[in-house]
Amino acid sequence: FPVFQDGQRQDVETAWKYLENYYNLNKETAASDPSVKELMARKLKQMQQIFGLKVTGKSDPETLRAMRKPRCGVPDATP
Amino acid sequence: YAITYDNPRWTKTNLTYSILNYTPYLSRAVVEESIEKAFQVWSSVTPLTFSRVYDEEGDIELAFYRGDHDDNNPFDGPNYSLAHAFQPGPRIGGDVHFDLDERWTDTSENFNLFYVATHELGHSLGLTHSSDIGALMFPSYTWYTDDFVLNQDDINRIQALYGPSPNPVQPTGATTPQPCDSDLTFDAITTFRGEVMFFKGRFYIRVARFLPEPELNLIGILWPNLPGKLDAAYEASIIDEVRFFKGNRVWAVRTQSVLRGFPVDIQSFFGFPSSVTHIDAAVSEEYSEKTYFFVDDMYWRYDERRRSMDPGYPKLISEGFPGVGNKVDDVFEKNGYFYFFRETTQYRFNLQTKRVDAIRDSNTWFNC
Repeated sequence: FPVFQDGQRQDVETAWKYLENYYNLNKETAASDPSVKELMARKLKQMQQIFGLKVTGKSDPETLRAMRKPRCGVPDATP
Repeated sequence: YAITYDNPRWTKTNLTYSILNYTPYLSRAVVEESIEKAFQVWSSVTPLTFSRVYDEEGDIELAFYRGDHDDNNPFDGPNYSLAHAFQPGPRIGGDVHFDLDERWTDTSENFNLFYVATHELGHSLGLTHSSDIGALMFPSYTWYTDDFVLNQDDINRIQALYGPSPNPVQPTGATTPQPCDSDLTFDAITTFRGEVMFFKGRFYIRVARFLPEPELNLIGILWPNLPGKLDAAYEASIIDEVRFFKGNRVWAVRTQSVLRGFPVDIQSFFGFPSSVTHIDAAVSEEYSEKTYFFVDDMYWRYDERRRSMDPGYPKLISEGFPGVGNKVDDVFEKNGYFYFFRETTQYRFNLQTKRVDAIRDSNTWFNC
């Protein structure tokens, strides 16, 4: 996953699971089949915007920290 | 406003609710009171009313579940995912599920049931998450203080769905500060390890050389034990502490910890007379290690090394700091200047010449 700068497997899994749960990642992957890299970057940007983080499209430490905070289980982006 | 796709909303205004079970961490009475209070938050700003039913299914059912509970949204044990709710509709629509594995509280300790219930009921009524970090509907858990005020963003969004409350006195909510708002004033300002931090309500605005834009966040993210609406703050850099003031109490902070033994009263810690019950502004001059406290139209001087008040004080602000007025709201030191703030104006006071040499708007620090 080139979107992950440091390539930490655990971080990849954290971000993937988070985007799957709250940003509809898996459904859109199946429906439109765009490049996984692009889709993840787009979802990460969406998430960073909502949380007022620097919008990089990358799973930087700030983003991962926000992902690990206690939260509501309702998705942030959902049809 | 961002409202759930297709704007689902309740078409009737008299809604019922039922509580199916309880958490072992709180008494039944506390759970019931927390949930009733949560409903009141929403009924106070809309025409909606909520009444509890006992022997039938309410429009909104509230329950505690552990792990997989057959709604395709399994809980995950302690922490992380705390609760979820369903948009307005029949059967499961509007229902609220709390994770039974969380340690639910009725205090500022994690996780406050009233706060989470109020958030989830926002979903039950048709709201999505908000990107306003001060809003109740922000996705992360952000409860750090005992005083709860609904954010104006939440009020605007729920009233876009249901209209305002018929009550002649319309409640207003707290608003999240916007750094570039020219009317913005501050509760307190201090330097903090080379950065400058501005405080307003429950929020801080952080300015650092390496940040292109100021960072806005909740004070509680850094220091969960600090109250909001601070009066004053200053950095005692010689001991790497920042001290925060509210009323007659002071908190000392080093990095991300409030030091043990705090808060204490300012009379016993600094030696103020009992007539001094608050501090408007404070700043510590780095080279002299003298701290100035501004109270109404007077200022006091404290010696950080000797840990005692200097004799001969208080003095008039207008005499010691000519040009800054009779009263100040905030002050901090940077590069040989004291920056005084009064309402939306800042005064740059040169510590060498003892004169004000620039007067500007207060938000010039935010690259607006």
